[in-house]
Amino acid sequence: ENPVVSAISFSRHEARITVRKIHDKPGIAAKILQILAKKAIEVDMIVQSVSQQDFTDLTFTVPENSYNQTITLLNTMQTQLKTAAIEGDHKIAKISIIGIGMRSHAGVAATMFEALALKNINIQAITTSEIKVSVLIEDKYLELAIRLLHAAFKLENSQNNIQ
Amino acid sequence: ENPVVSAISFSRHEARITVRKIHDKPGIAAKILQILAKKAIEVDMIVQSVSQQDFTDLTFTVPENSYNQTITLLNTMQTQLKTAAIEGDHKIAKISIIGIGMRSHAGVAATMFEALALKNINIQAITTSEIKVSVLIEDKYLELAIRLLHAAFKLENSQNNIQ
Ligand SMILES: C[C@@H](O)[C@H](N)C(=O)O
Ligand SMILES: C[C@@H](O)[C@H](N)C(=O)O
Repeated sequence: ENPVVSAISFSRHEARITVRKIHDKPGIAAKILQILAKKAIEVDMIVQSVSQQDFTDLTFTVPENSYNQTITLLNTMQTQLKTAAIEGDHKIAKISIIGIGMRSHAGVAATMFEALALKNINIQAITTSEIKVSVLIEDKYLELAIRLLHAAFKLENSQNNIQ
Repeated sequence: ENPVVSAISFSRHEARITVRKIHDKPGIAAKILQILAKKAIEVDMIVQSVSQQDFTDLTFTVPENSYNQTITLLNTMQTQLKTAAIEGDHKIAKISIIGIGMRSHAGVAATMFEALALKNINIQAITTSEIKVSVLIEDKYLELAIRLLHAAFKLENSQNNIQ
């Protein structure tokens, strides 16, 4: 089956923040998101993988211009959250492939990841939805990544990218 | 701004697989997805958080009935992939809140996570897209989670859930 990737979307000037070593028990993720929601911090991507020995990390993205405020806010909550550290990087971009009706993400994800690997672009985080595979990369590689993915999926490298 | 969550979607009988301790360098994620794509394994969710000291984990979901095949396949590739372990759980469900035009995920995610925490439902993994927040939970809590989220977002608990 040939899933069709019909477009590439991207968003530059993002920042990512990772809350290291949170306890894997109910209520912890809620607490962190409540802190952010209370201060009206605009959160885009939220990524959490499966815990190991009762701990895991929570990564999320915010607009670059709220990076400092968010780091400061979470640092003040660190004792309450009992996390090991708050880390981040404010020069990040998100790039996604979009395909309606992808029954399986394996093939398109493999093609996407391979295209980035060819030019040594490192994938920092991955999330998917029914119609998308999104990755975080360093901001400076965004232009190159857009061209690589247009070529890999034989798309017009037009400027009609969805932001 | 009051982001509107208009529906809950879910998918039961999923299985999750985590490849532990993969090297955070270009090409590694591509290699894993290529292995799965070659055997036409239907992958739904792919989640990877930010690495620590050069290593990270990769979690993905497959239909429950391909769980054994996928674990066996990855175990045979373990030396080639140089991963620490392949772990999994075949009694998983995915549940998502859907809202068009959510500028920020923080508020709706906090509400979703809090509703699950009230009944002690543990969140195993989190991913988002522009219109969705999705979590993995134990299969046995799916019915309860659907009711909790319908109540939390004041939705009709109708059967028109998008599968
Ligand atoms: C780690 C975090 O997701 C936790 N399991 C929770 O449910 O809040
Ligand atoms: C960990 C994995 O995503 C790696 N960074 C890659 O680019 O393939």
